[in-house]
Amino acid sequence: SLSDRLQGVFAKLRGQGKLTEKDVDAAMREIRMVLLEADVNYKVVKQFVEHVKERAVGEGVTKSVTPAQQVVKIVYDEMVDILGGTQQALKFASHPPSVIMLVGLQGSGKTTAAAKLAVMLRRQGRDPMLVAADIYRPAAVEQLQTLGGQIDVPVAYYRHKSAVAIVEEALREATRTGRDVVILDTAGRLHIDEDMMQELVDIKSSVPPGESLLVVDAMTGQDAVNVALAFLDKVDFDGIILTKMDGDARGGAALSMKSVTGKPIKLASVGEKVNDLEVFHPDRVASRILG
Amino acid sequence: AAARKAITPEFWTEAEDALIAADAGVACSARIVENAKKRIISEGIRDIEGLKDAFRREVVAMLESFGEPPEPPPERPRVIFIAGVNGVGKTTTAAKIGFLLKEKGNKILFAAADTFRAAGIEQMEMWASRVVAPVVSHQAGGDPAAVVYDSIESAKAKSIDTVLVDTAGRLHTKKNLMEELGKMWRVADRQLPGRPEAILVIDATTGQNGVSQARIFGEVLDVSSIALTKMDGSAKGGVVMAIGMELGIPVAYIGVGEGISDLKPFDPEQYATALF
Ligand SMILES: Nc1nc2c(ncn2[C@@H]2O[C@H](COP(=O)(O)OP(=O)(O)OP(=O)(O)O)[C@@H](O)[C@H]2O)c(=O)[nH]1
Ligand SMILES: Nc1nc2c(ncn2[C@@H]2O[C@H](COP(=O)(O)OP(=O)(O)OP(=O)(O)O)[C@@H](O)[C@H]2O)c(=O)[nH]1
Ligand SMILES: [Mg+2]
Ligand SMILES: [Mg+2]
Repeated sequence: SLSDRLQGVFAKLRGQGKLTEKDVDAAMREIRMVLLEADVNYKVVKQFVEHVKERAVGEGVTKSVTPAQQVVKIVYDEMVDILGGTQQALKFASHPPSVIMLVGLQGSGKTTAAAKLAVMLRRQGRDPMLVAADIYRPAAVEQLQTLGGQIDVPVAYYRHKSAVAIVEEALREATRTGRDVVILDTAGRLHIDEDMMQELVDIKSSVPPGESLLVVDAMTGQDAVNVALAFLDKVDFDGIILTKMDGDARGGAALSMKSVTGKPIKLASVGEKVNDLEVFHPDRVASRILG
Repeated sequence: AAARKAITPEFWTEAEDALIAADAGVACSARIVENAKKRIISEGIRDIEGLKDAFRREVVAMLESFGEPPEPPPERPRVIFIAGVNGVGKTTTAAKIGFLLKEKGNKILFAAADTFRAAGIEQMEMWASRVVAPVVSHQAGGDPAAVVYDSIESAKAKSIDTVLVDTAGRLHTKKNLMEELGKMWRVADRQLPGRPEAILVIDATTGQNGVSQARIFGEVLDVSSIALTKMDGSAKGGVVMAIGMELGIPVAYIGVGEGISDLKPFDPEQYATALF
């Protein structure tokens, strides 16, 4: 763990009054390695370490905690600060139906997250509808329809229509049947696929979502920054859902994305079942990243 | 004199950053930089093109050090498990490999052994009809080991060359799911004249968790090679170098899209060129 690694670095420190720059540099090298091993983007690591160094140099070495513990606390607090501190609640329209749109790379967990959101929102007293707007992947519509059937939530889908047309028609149906929240499941796509990114822009301009969520796999490595910035720039999103948090991926992508986009991680998916969706806990993820 | 200036301390940092940015990981990036440094010094390379080329050659050398995927067993049918964590591209890759083998004259059969995920079976069935190959499937929720068993019996009856087993996505941290996979493997092993094989599917966007995935999947299956998917994105899939360095598993295929023919045999030279 970071604590252990820093204890080693500071082992030679003996009763000196302050942490010198040289002491801190050694610690920063360890911190950089830990963060890179945890998949935090290397540019984000650079900034983060510089920031932590500023706070650590000149820190008085107190008797009650070891220098290592002091530095770990600075790192942990800094990380919780970055990961948290922003609005995590989902945004709903003043006049129903509200629209929530899920976007992201292939296989990140959008379709499953759509069903989970429906369950969560219904538990909060809302009346959700799911929209199957992935017209490309084999059996994608069947997947959402099967999930909808399991949780007793209607799934809107219309054969031979474009994704935009499906969403438009679904919104009309939601209004007609008094649904108060519509959850759009979109096809997985590459942030560098211009046509597919344009499809999201077209959907948004036709049916503006009150909430757009970028769904990202917790095991994503360095590329998380490129993906988040591209989706932010071309489509815009309000928050992130981090999936597959029930694995042992350290989750450094969370720090990277929050750091460069400022967008909050609102939810964490923690399993394959429809109930496995929870609020994002910055403190737990900070501990996990630090190992 | 200008050429001499190419080798600055920044040069080594930037080269290492490029490898880290590719998800090669701290240890593997350091190793490649170390090897490249030796080569650059011993060969007296000074120009920027020569420096880049030295790095490319070290990446190729590292990838080639993981060896070639083993020769397939001579007995028929072959059974290849397509395994890996959730959402990485197993079902799509199974279809692509089936298509590739069929183009080469193999008689193939798909086993729709993801009986767990919603529409897992339907997805494999749709792909099988696109490949134009038979598929063995049971009811959703059924025992996946039974699907494996039936598919091998069917393969023997139909003189099939290769059975491709699509398995459910599973996190390597889930002990019961890994045991289920181990059971499927043992069923196949008992039923076959030869040994089953396994391809581990790794998503190119994956960070260092890929190493744990390979390690744990390698404990229940004999993983002969990796299929690295989604290389048509911006991620470089460098975790396969960290995996190779630790476990010696080579990459056999790369996935470059969502279509049936978007699969290429892995080429270390092409990979290294794309990196630098
Ligand atoms: N263990 C675990 N698996 C998850 C989680 N979320 C999704 N999955 C699984 O990840 C795989 C992919 O999920 P999907 O919902 O199909 O992903 P997707 O983003 O809709 O995929 P595309 O539509 O192809 O882009 C499935 O096997 C899901 O069951 C999670 O939080 N934990
Ligand atoms: N761009 C791109 N997408 C891919 C590639 N391989 C698979 N995909 C997409 O990734 C998503 C997931 O693919 P699947 O084949 O369902 O993945 P899986 O591993 O079988 O998923 P689970 O069974 O749910 O664990 C789909 O949207 C595929 O089209 C690839 O090489 N490039
Ligand atoms: Mg989907
Ligand atoms: Mg699958």
